[in-house]
Amino acid sequence: AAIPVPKGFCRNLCHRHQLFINFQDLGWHKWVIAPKGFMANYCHGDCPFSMTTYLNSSNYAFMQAMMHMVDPKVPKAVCIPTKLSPISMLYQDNEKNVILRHYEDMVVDECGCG
Amino acid sequence: SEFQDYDFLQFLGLEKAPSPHRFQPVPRILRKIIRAREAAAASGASQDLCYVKELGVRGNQLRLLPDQGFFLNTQKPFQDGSCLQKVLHFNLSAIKEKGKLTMAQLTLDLGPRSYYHLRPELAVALSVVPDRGVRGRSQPLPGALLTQLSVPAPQGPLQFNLQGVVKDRNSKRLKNLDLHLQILVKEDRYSGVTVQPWNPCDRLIRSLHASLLVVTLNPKYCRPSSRKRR
Repeated sequence: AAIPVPKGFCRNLCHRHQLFINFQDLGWHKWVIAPKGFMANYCHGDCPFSMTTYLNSSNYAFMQAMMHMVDPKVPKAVCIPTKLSPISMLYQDNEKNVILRHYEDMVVDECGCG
Repeated sequence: SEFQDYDFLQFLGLEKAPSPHRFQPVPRILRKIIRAREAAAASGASQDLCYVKELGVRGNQLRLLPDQGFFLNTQKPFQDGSCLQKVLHFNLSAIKEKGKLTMAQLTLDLGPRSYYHLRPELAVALSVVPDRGVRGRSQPLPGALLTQLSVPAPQGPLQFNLQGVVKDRNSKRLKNLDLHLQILVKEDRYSGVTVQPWNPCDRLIRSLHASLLVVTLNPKYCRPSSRKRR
């Protein structure tokens, strides 16, 4: 039988949060032609021992979470990206060159305890 | 607080945030590529960002260099009946990215239907010149003819593959590329008379736009193509 989980417990657990990066907020719209921004997201949340047994976490996180229970001075496992993807950007440099280039690991697709 | 974007600019390969007065015209092909990539990213489709399928070449960075050359003899008509002669100059040292150059495509945009009422046939001759000369003072030294072609309905972009030209004989990338462009107005096929060359030429001089699109493949980000080993 599933163990009843207290309300709001899940919200604190490690998961992906939406974060839209709008280049206008950074003043980069003056030289970035496209895109105007992109959904980058971020990882945040708690990594208790129980999570490391089923969420896509590394064995390392499992061991660290276990050691944290034995000795609280050992920090808990942390919530990190486990799947990332690139974006392409079209921008203009100072020599009037228009450049299209892609950048790895710009978007967080999945999170886990690591 | 002032956003410290220094690190990200380094990441983009820029010393400081560009501050262009106005954006260069972005060719349709680049907009098409970026839109396709945004759509693929939004749909979560996997992408091979080391292959530019719209151009059919491998590469992970495209750079469009504007022409920084100058027109020759704009004051008086040319003896040889040229409509216009122009030095095209591209600063290849602006290509900072490492890696193999997989494409160098010159685009001559003749502008919209520049001759809708005159229709003259154009002859376009393109040469590589060793020395571009000085604007308004000296002519470029004659160079090797690259291509010569007839353009019956002169409108829109003409494209030329210059990949073999942007490297020296040791396959090292040149620092500059200087070309001599000559456009002549040929006999007007319909009326049998040579049209007065200055009418379409003024319009062509105003609307001509040249740019060089280069594609580079950085092995640090892109594994060599997984060609089947025999």
